[in-house]
Amino acid sequence: ELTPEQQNLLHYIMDSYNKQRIPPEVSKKLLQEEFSAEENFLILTEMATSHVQVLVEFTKRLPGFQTLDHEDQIALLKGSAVEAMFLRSAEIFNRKLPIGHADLLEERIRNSGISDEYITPMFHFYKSMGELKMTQEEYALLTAIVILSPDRQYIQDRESVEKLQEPLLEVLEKYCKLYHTDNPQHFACLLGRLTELRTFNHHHADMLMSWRVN
Amino acid sequence: PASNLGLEDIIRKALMGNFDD
Repeated sequence: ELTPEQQNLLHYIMDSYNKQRIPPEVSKKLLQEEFSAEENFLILTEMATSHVQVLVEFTKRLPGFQTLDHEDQIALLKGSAVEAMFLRSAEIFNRKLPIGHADLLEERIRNSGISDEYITPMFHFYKSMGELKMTQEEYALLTAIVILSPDRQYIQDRESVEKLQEPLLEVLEKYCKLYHTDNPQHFACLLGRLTELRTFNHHHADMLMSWRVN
Repeated sequence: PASNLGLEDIIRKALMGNFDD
């Protein structure tokens, strides 16, 4: 079972996670009529920017984050933003959007000038995340774990970051054992996704470049 | 507009809490 401290930590993370909202004036643009590649590009860029702002707000509330060196805070966020966004998108595609919105978003992404070599693995990733039937708690904890990864580039004080990440890994491991009794490998599967996210992170710069060129 | 900023700028501004400035 989760200890009372671990339960508090989980509730606290969930409370912060649930405060994440892209402003309605940004998300409603998704439903506007224009569907040119340029319009799709602009909408996705604005959503991504908004997404980063929301992610920073979540990160600021992670226990201990604000005690880290300021430049380490930036290095953690820079290193993880893309991965956290892919995770959030996976959650959104699998359970968050009202009916019809997911199709619209997918259509805009597919018709925004990004080449299929990036699109195909991306939607494959979202689909495979859906198959894991992750709860919101798991998405929240995994996002926090991704952000507090001590092995990002330019981190000076890795030990302090590790100390913040460890309790979250312990809660996630216990949570998986408690709520996925049918699959003893569930926790390992979630950690496996972190490797996959790193690959997306590496490809992301190339993807942006091809998007701009197109 | 925010969409013209790079990732690091967005992060720095959001961390300082003055994104609207």
